[in-house]
Amino acid sequence: MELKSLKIFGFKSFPDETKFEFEPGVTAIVGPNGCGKSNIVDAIRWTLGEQNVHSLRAGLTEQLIFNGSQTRQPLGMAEVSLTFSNPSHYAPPSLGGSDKVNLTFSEITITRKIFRSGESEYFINKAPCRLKDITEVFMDTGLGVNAYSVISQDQIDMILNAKPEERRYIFEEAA
Amino acid sequence: MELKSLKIFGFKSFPDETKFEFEPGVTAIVGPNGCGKSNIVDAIRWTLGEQNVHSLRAGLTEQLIFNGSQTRQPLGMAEVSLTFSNPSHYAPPSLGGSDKVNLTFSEITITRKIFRSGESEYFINKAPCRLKDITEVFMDTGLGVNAYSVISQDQIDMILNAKPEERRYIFEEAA
Amino acid sequence: ARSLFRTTLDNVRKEFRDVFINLFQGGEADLKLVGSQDILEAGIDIVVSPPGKKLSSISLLSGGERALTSIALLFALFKVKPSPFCVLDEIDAPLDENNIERFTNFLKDLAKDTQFIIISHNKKTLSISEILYGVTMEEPGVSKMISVKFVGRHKDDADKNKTET
Amino acid sequence: ARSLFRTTLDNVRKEFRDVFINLFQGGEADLKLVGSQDILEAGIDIVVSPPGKKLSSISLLSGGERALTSIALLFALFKVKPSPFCVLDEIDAPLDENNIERFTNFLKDLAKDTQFIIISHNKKTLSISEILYGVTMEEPGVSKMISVKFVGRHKDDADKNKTET
Ligand SMILES: Nc1ncnc2c1ncn2[C@@H]1O[C@H](COP(=O)(O)OP(=O)(O)OP(=O)(O)O)[C@@H](O)[C@H]1O
Ligand SMILES: Nc1ncnc2c1ncn2[C@@H]1O[C@H](COP(=O)(O)OP(=O)(O)OP(=O)(O)O)[C@@H](O)[C@H]1O
Ligand SMILES: [Mg+2]
Ligand SMILES: [Mg+2]
Repeated sequence: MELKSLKIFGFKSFPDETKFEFEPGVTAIVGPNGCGKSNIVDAIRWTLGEQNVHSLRAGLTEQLIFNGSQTRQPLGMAEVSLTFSNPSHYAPPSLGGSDKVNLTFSEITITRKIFRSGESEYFINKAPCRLKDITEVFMDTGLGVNAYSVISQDQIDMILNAKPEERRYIFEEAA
Repeated sequence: MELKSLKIFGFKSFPDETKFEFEPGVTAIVGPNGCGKSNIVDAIRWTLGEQNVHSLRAGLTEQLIFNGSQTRQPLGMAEVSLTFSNPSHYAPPSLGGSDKVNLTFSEITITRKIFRSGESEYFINKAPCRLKDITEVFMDTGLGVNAYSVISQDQIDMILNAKPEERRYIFEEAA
Repeated sequence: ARSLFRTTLDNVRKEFRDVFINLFQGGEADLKLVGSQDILEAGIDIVVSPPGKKLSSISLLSGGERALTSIALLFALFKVKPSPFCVLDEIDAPLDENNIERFTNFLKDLAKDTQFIIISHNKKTLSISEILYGVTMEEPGVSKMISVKFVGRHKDDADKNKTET
Repeated sequence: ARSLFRTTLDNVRKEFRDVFINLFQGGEADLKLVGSQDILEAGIDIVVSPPGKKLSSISLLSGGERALTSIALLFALFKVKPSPFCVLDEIDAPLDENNIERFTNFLKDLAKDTQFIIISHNKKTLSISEILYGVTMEEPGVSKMISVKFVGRHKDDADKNKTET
């Protein structure tokens, strides 16, 4: 299973829909301080199912939606989509599973959406679903938000400064 | 009052006596990871009177003494000296104060020494004194270990992550 | 559960040692169980020494040495339980040029089986990428993707087609 | 005590605003008392927005923006209660090239009245120094000072005498 693309629309500093395509191997992102690189990382973590807004540097879920700038009005919603290739033609149970041949996809797109009201929506290949279904896709395909598929300087420091007992939690995830 | 030189002997990764001379303006230190640059900073903090070994990245005072390498034996003591110019001919009260003309120095050298036994020694211009006397010199001349005369990435993060009440302590030092 | 944890721990210990020695070009690295006799209750301590240096607490290590040690451990966990992709946000920031060289060589090897998305300001790190995105904020507060470069294996094709601007 | 704290706080607020605007080339910066009506009990909040961006919590700022904000505050405190010298250990690490340019210009100005000892891996930062020490560990575990360069105002003399190696 391979990451094909990421689409960010209204999330943090991305009021305009922006699409990143990925290749096998290494994709690099560069730019000046504050231009939005870590916001891209937050968008990926959030779509993978991150529920703790503090891990996304926010205090409230609402702060994930573009809140305006000198030249732009705030937006009312944020939407992020992650598309994966699906070589094994896995079909999420929530959409009927692999029995329904018309539902075996060559690509799987996970979409997460929030509104200022606080409402959340989730989609697999544009079909509405629950967060639970998305988590299931990631568990089945091994893509879940584990302790080390998204690594920032904070994770680097945390594993060194953690008490020995805290450190074992990270190990238990690997077990 | 100006910093003239720093002499490090037996402190952390400096088993050989090493002397750094300083100029007005900016002195820069460069070198690869782990070569000893932050150890120089620790040596300065320690000589200025830092009592919390955790601020020096150590767990015990003994860890400040060179503990050996592949090619060297551990040492039994660590000694650091900081020399300042003394244009106002300030004389520390502990050495008799400015009344004793023969004790007004053109330079003041603060020396701090520890032994594996845990014993500590302090000197002002080679005359033994107490830590209290060194603190007095720094208070009188405004050179003390305040919250922002030695700044590392840790201080940078701390002031941002501190609770508002914690942050005011740093302000109170400036008052 | 106990034997599963024991097996995982031993696998991670072995990988950690190999990755550490690769990134540091020598030295020693291990993980130790501490605090309890019961393997399911014990904590995990990191015990390392860079080449030629004596074993001591990891708090005494330099900023760069600590970062590289932590990277070695996270890569070891990754090798024991890989995921199809991995996102790295400026983790090379504390490393000097030599350590970045070894870090990027290791990444290139991992990248044969794993997709990496790397954020970095460092030219050497950026140079190992197949594709390079530039992000800016010309309009204040508004992020914009402004360039795509095919850096890696596409470079020859790109050069022929002059798609690189 | 109350009026002394009030005066100090107002001085730091003013300096913080000036330094921030200098380092960010614009924007807004202030310090707010929070949590208590009593000035001696209240905490201090940092409230900033980089130029063109909307005011929001400092946790949403980028790594580089947070570092520069903190540097602005520490320099403001330093200006209100200066000490004869200041040691900076790699505080420029999260900054991009443009921010390092502004940071070093500000340092050069402060350095007229204050002695700085700076540790850095960045060429621009190192270039503003009068004197540059190189430290290595040829013998593992043993720090050694290996070079001294007169970089700043001595440079012309050094060049004439060919003391620069
Ligand atoms: N909800 C939001 N609406 C608008 N802007 C936001 C929102 N959340 C965050 N931002 C802005 O995004 C910027 C931070 O972006 P990000 O952390 O991605 O920067 P970066 O490219 O990683 O920079 P650095 O190199 O310094 O780490 C901040 O200036 C912040 O104001
Ligand atoms: N008591 C001691 N005896 C011997 N070596 C020590 C002692 N204390 C610390 N060290 C060594 O000093 C080294 C760290 O030095 P330091 O933190 O000054 O590096 P640095 O030059 O700041 O590197 P970086 O660029 O990574 O920050 C470590 O390798 C550590 O083992
Ligand atoms: Mg960032
Ligand atoms: Mg250091």
